[in-house]
Amino acid sequence: CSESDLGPISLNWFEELSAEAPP
Amino acid sequence: DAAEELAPVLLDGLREESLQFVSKLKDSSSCAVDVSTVWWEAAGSRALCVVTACESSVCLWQPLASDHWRKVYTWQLGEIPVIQIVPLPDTCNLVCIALGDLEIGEIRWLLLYSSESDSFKQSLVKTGNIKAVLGLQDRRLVSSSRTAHEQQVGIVSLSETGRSKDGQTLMPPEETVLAFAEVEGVRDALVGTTAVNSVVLWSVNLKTGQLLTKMHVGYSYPASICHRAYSDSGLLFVVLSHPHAKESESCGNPAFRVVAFNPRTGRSTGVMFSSLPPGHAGRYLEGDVKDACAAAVLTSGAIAVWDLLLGHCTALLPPDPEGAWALARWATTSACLLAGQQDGTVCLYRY
Repeated sequence: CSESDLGPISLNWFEELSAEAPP
Repeated sequence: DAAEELAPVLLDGLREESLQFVSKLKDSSSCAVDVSTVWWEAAGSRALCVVTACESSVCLWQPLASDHWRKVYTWQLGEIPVIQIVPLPDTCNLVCIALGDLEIGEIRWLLLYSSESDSFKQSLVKTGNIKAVLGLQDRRLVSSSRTAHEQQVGIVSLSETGRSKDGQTLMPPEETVLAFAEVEGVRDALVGTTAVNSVVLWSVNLKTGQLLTKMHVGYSYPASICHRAYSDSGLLFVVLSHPHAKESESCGNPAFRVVAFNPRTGRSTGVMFSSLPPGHAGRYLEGDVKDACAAAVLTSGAIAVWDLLLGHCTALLPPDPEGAWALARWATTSACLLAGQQDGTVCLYRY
């Protein structure tokens, strides 16, 4: 899997999505 | 003789793993509905026991010496048929079952009430039009259910004494959730697959579970069911089965697929296909995944086993002369496969 296929990858995706999601 | 009759057939060139017949459990009752394993402690000894379910009862089997088994207890259920056993990871002396007709109508705990008096009991956990249920770590259970107007997704916990504790509500997606999987490696992350082929991701660390994102699987493989999810290198890997997939020249007849999602962008790519063995007619009926091992009952009455990382079929149990296979389940580890026949017989294989 490469970033060109899937877009920018973040190791902290869960924390980032949790912070952005409505409570 | 039974071992010889049921010896698994290894496919050409795939001889690294195999299935070895261990034992046969035969209950007098009819049609096997489901089979599972549970840790059970009684009289100071703890053992991995087998649980078998038919429509009207659930039996607990305890291991004896020399690969023999003894039926310890039978729970008689009411008029509503048992549909499935719901395995609960890391629990002891507790079995969860789902009952209903065409779909799940209620969920019950079956448990040891008192080890001193050796008495057993059952208690009602939830009722409703339940579409999917999964046992989670820490004695919890997640389920999706529908009323006429809305879908409810929630988690219930069970105390040590067998009482249901306060629940947790998860934000539901618009479409019906048909399966769940905990995300290994990410505490408090849960995924579900929906009736319109999406993967939904929740965070369940707050009182109300946040819906973090919804990602589409693609139209090529409709009605995907998630079996396992894990996080690695910033990607979310989901193991899906495809009960309604059509055969294609490029992928053959896929039973399982590993798909990598980037949760930040929602983009995905297929990582590995696990297709039916070449030349094997039929389709995927139902199956189970544990670690990198997948097993499935095929419409031919055979059970196939795959290494999901290699995408290879590693063993094939042909239909038994006395009856087709109806169930394939892994024990708490992928080292043991439980294979059920329509007449209620369950065979154990070492993998």
